[in-house]
Amino acid sequence: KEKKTNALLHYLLNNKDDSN
Amino acid sequence: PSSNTGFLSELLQGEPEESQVCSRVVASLLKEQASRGKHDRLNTFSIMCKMADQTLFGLVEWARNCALFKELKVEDQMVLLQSCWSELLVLDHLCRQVAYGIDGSIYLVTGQKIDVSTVLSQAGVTLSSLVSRAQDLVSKLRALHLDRQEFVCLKYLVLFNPDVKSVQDRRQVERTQERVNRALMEHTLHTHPGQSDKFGQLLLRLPEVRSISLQVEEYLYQRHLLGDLPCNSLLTEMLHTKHT
Repeated sequence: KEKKTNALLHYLLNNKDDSN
Repeated sequence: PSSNTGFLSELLQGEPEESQVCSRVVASLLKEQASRGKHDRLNTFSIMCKMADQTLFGLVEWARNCALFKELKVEDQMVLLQSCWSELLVLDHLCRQVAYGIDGSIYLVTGQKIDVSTVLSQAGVTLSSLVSRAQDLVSKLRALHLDRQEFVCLKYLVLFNPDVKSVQDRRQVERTQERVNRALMEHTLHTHPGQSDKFGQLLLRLPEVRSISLQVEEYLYQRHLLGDLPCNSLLTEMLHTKHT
């Protein structure tokens, strides 16, 4: 089963999600 | 012990202050409510989900800032967090109760308190069972006199789990987990010599944390299927990863 990519988690771990 | 103390104090330095976490979640909730009209205010369950979502953001940030975690490739960081995010949320909740809560009441990340009896009178069967199981675990951790260093070690033991499928650098994860395990053991023996079985008792709580976290995920996923969860959140994304 292909795991869905965790776009937001990937983004957070690579960049800082400033929208918070 | 000195190397152990140094290691533990390093881990502790990565811990956010409770007041910081609280003010960040409160600010986000206030911003959210302010952006809504009078007739589409968030209901209680949605507010709790937003709290969990914001706490989750904080936990990802916490992991991301850990030097040991940074040594792993992003792919490994992702699979570890995807595997243990709900355990970290449960552990975070449990330790907040031990540190700030009082018997019979639940202390929220926003600093608000809710009577357990109020929750149980309004919650459905599944949520009531979750709350009761969590409260039982809080009582056990209080009886064990869980302290902040031990709480931090438990979080890292859960995060650095070498048994997570598709971890590439399993050896590195294992090494880190073993080091945290040693640090926890030495700390409990050093600070609680009278409680020789404290280390073992703390580790015995982890399967319970895991079991509760799986039930939390299942519960949230069912609520998600009913459309009860706020959309576009880290929480829903993490739920989806587990249930694809």
